[in-house]
Amino acid sequence: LRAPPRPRVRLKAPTLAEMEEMNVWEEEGSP
Amino acid sequence: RAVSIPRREKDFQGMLEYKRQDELKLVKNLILELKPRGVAVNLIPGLPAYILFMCLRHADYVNDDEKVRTLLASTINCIKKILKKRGDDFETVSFWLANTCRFLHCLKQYSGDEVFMKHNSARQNEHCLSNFDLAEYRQVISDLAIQIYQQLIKCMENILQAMIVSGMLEHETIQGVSGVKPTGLRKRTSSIADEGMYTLESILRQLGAFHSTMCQHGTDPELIKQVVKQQFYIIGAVTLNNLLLRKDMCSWSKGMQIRYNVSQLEEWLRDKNLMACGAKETLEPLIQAAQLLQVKKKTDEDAEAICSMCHALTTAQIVKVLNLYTPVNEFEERVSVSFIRTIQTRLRGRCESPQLLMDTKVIYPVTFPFNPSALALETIQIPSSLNLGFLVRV
Repeated sequence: LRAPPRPRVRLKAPTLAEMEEMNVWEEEGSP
Repeated sequence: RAVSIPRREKDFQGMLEYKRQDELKLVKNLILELKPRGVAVNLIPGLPAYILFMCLRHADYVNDDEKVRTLLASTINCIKKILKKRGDDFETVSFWLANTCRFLHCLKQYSGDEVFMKHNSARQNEHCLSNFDLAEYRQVISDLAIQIYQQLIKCMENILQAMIVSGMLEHETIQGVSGVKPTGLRKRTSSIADEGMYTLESILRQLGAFHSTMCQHGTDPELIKQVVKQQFYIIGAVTLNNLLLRKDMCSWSKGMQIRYNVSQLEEWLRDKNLMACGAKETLEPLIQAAQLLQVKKKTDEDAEAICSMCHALTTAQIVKVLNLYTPVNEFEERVSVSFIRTIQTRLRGRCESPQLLMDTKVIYPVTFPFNPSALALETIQIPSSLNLGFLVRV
């Protein structure tokens, strides 16, 4: 018998605009 | 010396392991540096989307929420970046629209939500995300896909715009019908008429090129239908607007030519099995304007027939065509002022906008119907041409 799957953790997502502001890797010299 | 022993496909779990520090290299090589016209031609459709999703699955598998978050953010930002850089290139935009949609479908298909699992194989169900619910990210990816779609439409419009008037109105293919020019009208297009003029054939060729590019990129069939409907709307609206502004386009023979051109566009739809996508219906105002150029315009009965026939045209458009109508030979006459008044009186009760020209910038709302894939993630191999040797199949 398999154990019932654990509930997944909902990841909160930023909006597209917020994501742009975060500038995840747009620092100098990045691709 | 280590000897690598190839594993059997069934031993793979359809994931790709990567080091956190390789994330930039991953999106750079897979998104920024991938040329849709070069390497990507030989890839299985949607491969970049599957690769990114298989990386995401591994980050989910090791329960690293930060790795999941940054991979998604890097992917989204990198797709936006390539579209900023090469947003005027139809192939690039089409390629990333197809891949963004495929990525979105993967996020649904492997989400663990039963509603998206109906068509999955047992093995595919084993490949569902196990730790994180990415429903909110699906919304962000869907917003991104809408942006890319709008960019694709703009890109396509820029290419078609230059061809429409020439190919749909000016160029004449019907021999013997339009040989006679309306009396007293100069041929406005004489300077480009014979050299490098776009024809209906150019438009059909261009539509064919757009279509085959989208098919090659694995664009969802439902999405292709929406693109084609939008293309036809632009062709119809630009053609009608020019007809409404040019006296030399309002003759019986132009009506004939336009109807022939429309029939060729319909034939193209039939050939591509796209008759039911709503594209033909967007040409209705143009079709009615062409019919209006050809029907009799004299008696009260003619007026009644015109009013019931031209339901897709506004009163302003009908009156304009009648005013511009120019006889091509002695057997025809101008439309009388009293006939036009009769039409105006009959149409007075209509509830409509007073606008003469169609809005060529209207974009129909787009949807991305869920389209799961039968592809087994564990069978996917990464071609060395993608320079992703640092990814490990798990």
